[in-house]
Amino acid sequence: MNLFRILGDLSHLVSIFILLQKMRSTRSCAGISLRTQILYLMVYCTRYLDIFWTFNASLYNSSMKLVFILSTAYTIYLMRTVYKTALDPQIDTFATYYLVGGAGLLAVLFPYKYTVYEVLWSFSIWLESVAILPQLFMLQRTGEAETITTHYLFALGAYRALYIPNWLYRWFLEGHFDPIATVAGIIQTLLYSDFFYIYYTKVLKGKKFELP
Amino acid sequence: VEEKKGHDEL
Repeated sequence: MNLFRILGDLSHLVSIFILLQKMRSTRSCAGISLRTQILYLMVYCTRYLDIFWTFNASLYNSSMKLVFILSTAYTIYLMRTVYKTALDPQIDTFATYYLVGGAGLLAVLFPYKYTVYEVLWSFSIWLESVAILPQLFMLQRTGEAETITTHYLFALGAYRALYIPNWLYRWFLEGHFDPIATVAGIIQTLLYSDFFYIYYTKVLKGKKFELP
Repeated sequence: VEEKKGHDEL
């Protein structure tokens, strides 16, 4: 455990609370992609399957896993019930089947081992790297976002970005290297680069998030 | 050679 990883995980946790707070304060899920949320639920359910048998890993890991699964399921539940009037299937249209199919293909081609758990783990890593695309696509179509939504996206993107120095740290200091997670994590962070740039140049300077 | 431990990150 190192500082980068802790900060990354906290950023991940904070992002979920910002999203719930956004829905509560605006009484709406406008601007949030249901498709991205469903992809994240798939990511957590396939990666964190091991909560049922690895009680010994750490209480920290197990509790975080449970929180991620339950809070994302709760977010989806809220979006499909309480806040469903703000859902806009006309805007949230990214072809998610390609993302699931691509992640599935990579998982079957390059798992660390051919076991159900390892293939699903690899699938979850690749799927996570692109799960934000429906959300970013939606943002591009609307051309603007509420400030609280941009904070959510920043915290979510910062989580994987902070894992990169964590992986470097572990590689140099612990001799631990996980090529699948590292390559996918770098791709994931690159997908956020435009967003990070606009967040930095506009939102952090008090302006509204608008695409040029 | 030490066997690779399971996935220990989130």
